[in-house]
Amino acid sequence: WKVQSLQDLSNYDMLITAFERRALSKVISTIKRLEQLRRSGMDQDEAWNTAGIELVQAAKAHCHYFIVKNYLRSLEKLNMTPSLRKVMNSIALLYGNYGIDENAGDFLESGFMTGEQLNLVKAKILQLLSEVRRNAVAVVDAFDFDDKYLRSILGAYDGDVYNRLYNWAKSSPLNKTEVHSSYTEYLQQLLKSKL
Amino acid sequence: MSESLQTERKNATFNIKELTDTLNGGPEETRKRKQIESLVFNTPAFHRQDRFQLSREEIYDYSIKVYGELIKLCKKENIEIRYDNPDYVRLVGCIPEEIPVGLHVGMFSSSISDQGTEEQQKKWIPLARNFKIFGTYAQTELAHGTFVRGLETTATYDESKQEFILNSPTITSTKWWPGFLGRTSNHAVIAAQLYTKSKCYGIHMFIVQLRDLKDHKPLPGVTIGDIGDKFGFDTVDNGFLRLDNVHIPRENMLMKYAKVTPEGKYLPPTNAKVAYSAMTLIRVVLVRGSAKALASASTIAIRYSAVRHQTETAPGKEPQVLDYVTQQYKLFPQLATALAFGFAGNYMIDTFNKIHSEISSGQLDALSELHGISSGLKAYTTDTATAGIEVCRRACGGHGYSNACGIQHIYANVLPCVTLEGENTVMYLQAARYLLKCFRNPDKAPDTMNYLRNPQVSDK
Repeated sequence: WKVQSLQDLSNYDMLITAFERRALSKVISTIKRLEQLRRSGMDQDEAWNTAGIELVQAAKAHCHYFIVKNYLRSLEKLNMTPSLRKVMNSIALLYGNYGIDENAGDFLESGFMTGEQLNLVKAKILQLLSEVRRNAVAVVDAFDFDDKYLRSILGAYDGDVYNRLYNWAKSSPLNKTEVHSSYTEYLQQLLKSKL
Repeated sequence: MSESLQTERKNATFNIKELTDTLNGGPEETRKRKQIESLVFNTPAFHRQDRFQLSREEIYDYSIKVYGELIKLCKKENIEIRYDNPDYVRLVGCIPEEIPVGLHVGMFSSSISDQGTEEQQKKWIPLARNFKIFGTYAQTELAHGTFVRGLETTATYDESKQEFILNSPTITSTKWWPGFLGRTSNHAVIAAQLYTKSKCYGIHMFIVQLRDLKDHKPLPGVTIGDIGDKFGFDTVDNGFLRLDNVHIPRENMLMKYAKVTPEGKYLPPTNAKVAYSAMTLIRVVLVRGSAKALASASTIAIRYSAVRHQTETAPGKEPQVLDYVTQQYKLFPQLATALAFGFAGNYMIDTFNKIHSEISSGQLDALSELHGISSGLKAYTTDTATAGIEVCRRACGGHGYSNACGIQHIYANVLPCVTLEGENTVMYLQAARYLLKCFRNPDKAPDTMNYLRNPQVSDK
């Protein structure tokens, strides 16, 4: 991997290559494992079952690669103002770098990435978190979910969380009466009983 | 308006409307979406203040009411209820409940459209489209899920009467889980092992009437009901169904591809996978649904993290939770993932439409590609979104445990997607099988797997 600086980790091609190599490595090692199992005398089904974990990991690595590539390439094609592109770029880079950090074992295992490069990825993530921070609320606003769709007191557009939480509590069916019927039915009897 | 949120919005460095338009596919698309949304948001029947305080039965009852209101609204506004009608997709997309129309249109009707002959479509589609019948799709059985070939329900052809006789031969063959089967639907497309002339030809699809159209009572030989409480999907009457010598005419077998002649001769399809095309559509839809669910949860958690202040870091200074790097590390990757999945969803819909039209015109080569790609992406996006939504819920701290948070409902309705329309591990294995097939035949690999065509790979 040619990454040598934080700046390199902003390069879409570098990120896509990383995920591509990871997927390829997973596919090749899975095939080798299957062949090894067959050579050891297992039939096709037995070998497939024994290599099941690797097969699932290979499929996941492929899907992850596809999503990263499709995301970055789709962004490149979109027509956006520079200010929006800057924000979207930071988020997309975060997706790519975070994916490498989360699956660092895979990238290191094949010898594709070094420990130093992984440290750069971690530093890049911190940089990107700080870049995304300023616009995070505005980005989720842009999803444009109506409050009636979200049905969330914590996530309402106006942020009037605490008044709504208090009203929500008051509307609980348990608060319909000052004294709940369970008191007379059970608690009162317990209080009166000689235990 | 919360001061914290006001400040956040004031400090933004880009135009929010521009991003909304970009995500929607342009200003005109945003305008259309808002116009359609206003129809739903201005109809009180779609919103109950006490929604989260209703019993399961009341919630089901409410969903059926919403179903009726939706159909009336579509008729009034001349919105045709079809999955390829963007206005309809926009409309159902802003109803935050699962309602029967999804399965009726997406699985029941589309199975008939995709796998029925012209005559079958002519007979059934108008009935379905005008809601003269309510249908669902019954494939999964009590002891059989993703392994479709293992289903036990039988459809045995009786050439003397030109009828199929459907049976649930064992308790394990009981149809189990199909949405809106228990109380709502009066018809279903049913997956069953086809027998003719004492020979089994594997799984085929049959249209079966389950309930009387006059009084909604189960027909003779049909035992049917709701499977009981679940983790979420409270609006949905996931059902069980047992069939005891239920007779249906030969014409009720979906025969666009495989056929049984009146004499009982079996004519096989060109591609065995055509039978599962309805399920492929749902897998494609689930990719986009995962993106939307994660975007919703991220919206809630990020807004709340901006409102909530926590811990005095300096005298008189209690920062917003969103200023803590640990919170950012939880939430911003979820936001990024939601956007990434949104683009993947768009890709999948475009690919599905392209391949689906090829399949409809008889070109079945691309079907394996669609199965291979949709199975993996369905699994990956639903797995990741489910985990991400839980991260968002926890990021809301203690209040994230209250139903007032709103993420619980999103989580509970996304969670089944990791097992429905194909359990995810099985889906990954299907994707792996296709991946390995493409590796061995790189020339036939689709563009999504073109890295397998890398000359370095061939050398290795």
